[in-house]
Amino acid sequence: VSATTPTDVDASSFPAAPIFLPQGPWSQIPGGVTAAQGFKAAGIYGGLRAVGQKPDLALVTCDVDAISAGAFTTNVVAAAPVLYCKNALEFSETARAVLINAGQANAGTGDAGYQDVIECANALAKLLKMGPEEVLIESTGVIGQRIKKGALLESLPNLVSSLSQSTLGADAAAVAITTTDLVSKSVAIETEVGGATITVGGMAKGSGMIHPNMA
Amino acid sequence: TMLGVITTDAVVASDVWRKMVQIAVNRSFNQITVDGDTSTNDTVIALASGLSGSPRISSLQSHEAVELQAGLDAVMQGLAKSIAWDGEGATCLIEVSVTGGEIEAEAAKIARSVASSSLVKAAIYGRDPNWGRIACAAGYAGISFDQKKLRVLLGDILLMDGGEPQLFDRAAASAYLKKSGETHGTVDIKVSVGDGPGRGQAWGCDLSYDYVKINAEYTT
Repeated sequence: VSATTPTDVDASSFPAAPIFLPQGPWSQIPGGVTAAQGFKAAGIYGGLRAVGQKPDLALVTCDVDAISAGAFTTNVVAAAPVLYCKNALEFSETARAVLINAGQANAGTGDAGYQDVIECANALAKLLKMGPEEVLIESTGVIGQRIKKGALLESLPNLVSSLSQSTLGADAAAVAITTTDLVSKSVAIETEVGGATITVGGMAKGSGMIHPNMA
Repeated sequence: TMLGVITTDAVVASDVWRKMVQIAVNRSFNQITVDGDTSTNDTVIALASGLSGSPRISSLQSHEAVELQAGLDAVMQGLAKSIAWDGEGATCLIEVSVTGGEIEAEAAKIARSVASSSLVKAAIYGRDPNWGRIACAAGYAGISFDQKKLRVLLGDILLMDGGEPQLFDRAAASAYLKKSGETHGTVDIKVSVGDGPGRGQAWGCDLSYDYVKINAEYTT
């Protein structure tokens, strides 16, 4: 029996969604969130999911202070990471990391859940040698359950050492944020702004409880 | 729940970036639906490193801002459509395009109303070209329009025009839906509500028995 230690499972073994990009003056390129200059990503199995060993912990980092923006659910029963990120964006115009866990939504978890977010942000900030306000957090999974904080904190060193600016890093992160999704969702494009070439990339998850009204 | 992380190396001022991201979210993620349930956790985080060295964007009206907005809209729409394509139990993606509205926001609201309709979603799963349900969902969107100008196409098949049902090849329309379901393709619903400049799109998926099965078993 192999020890189920947190590992970075090969993301290419999980199917990816077809991406239907609208027509425009851009070209699709590989790489998702790591395609743009300065970004790295990782996705590992941290023992957070209820079942299975699919990656469940993702991290996206930027080498420099990145200008940050966010859109958040307008559901008044808002999860702790939503409240935390809204405060962080009020406090700072920049950010340098996004930590994402799949398995527990950390919603309906009260002050204890909010404290969990702060502890995770502080622990990651220390490892990345940045201020905790530069770390943003997203969670998805079962409502009412707090994050498996012990397993998450133990996985952070392995997550940070798995960071990569390659497409593999982006693909692993896109798999790690999924819950009931059958496929991962990741895309990047190259286009021109003012005659200079820029890149926009992204990843997303979602399959059920989907009717976003974000502001 | 939907989560998103968007990254770019464009050079953009904070206040402009935050407005651009909300505009793109409104044209993408806020226009998808699978089950009508708005999650407690929906979040999109967008980061701009500025490492491309492109001209700095400090006004939403600048030409560079328009170029970056278009690219940002495209990436978010690509991701949003993949979420709807992967809706729980889905056999096909539904793309609803509305034209003829007074303004973009009104057309977008009508589009999302049609994409959200359980009766429209179930009809598409049943491969039923049910124009009445599409017209009904457009009508209760909360946007006023002259019903005599309502026009509905399913793919290239004209189902309604001038607010009235048209004779159409029902077998062909049903076959179009059946093929989309078998290939996990896209069902195009085009709705025109008048002569205005407003146009908008929304994306959803059909409603299958599996959606109930998945959610009857998955507790939260």
